[in-house]
Amino acid sequence: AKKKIAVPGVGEHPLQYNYSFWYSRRTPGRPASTQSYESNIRQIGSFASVEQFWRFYSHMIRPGDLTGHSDFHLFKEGIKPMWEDDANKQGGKWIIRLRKGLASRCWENLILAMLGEQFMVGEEICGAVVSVRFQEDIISIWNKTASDQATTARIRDTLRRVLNLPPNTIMEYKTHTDSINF
Amino acid sequence: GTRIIYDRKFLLDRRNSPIAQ
Repeated sequence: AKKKIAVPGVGEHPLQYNYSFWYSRRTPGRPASTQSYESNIRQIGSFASVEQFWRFYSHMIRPGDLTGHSDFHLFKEGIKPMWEDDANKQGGKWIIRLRKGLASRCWENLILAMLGEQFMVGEEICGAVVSVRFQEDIISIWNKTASDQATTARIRDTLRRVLNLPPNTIMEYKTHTDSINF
Repeated sequence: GTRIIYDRKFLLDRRNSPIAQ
């Protein structure tokens, strides 16, 4: 069923873009094929204003409290959090691996920067993901054009600033075509 | 056009505004 497009309520503070939250969890023992990925991902809902964002976010479990192999995705409304989406096909992502205990704070700082348009890269941002794993957690931010080095450099520099990470934190850029081939 | 830019503090301050409850 087609989801209703979100609109800001009266007196609320509109965002530059509407966004949708998604949640996915890997079923143990299943291969990670495209089909099973798509069937394991659920849209939580969409929002158009700062206040609507908080209404969702305040009721969501913090990434650091998730167990098992799970992900939260926050993407612009209309973009699926998948490589195959037209907005992502030519794109890539910055990946930051986090030791356990940092995911909740880093995820919040990352999505607040995205919602508040702190990256200053025009239409380039597609969405962000936090992936909870056994040994470590991973946050990533996806953009449309992997070949645009000025954009990817600006995203990296903004990430460093808004996440306030230790200077030795490793940041890795991966194009989605690399991920597909891998 | 004009972009709608919010800093972290502005967003956090809206968290407990009556309209968000």
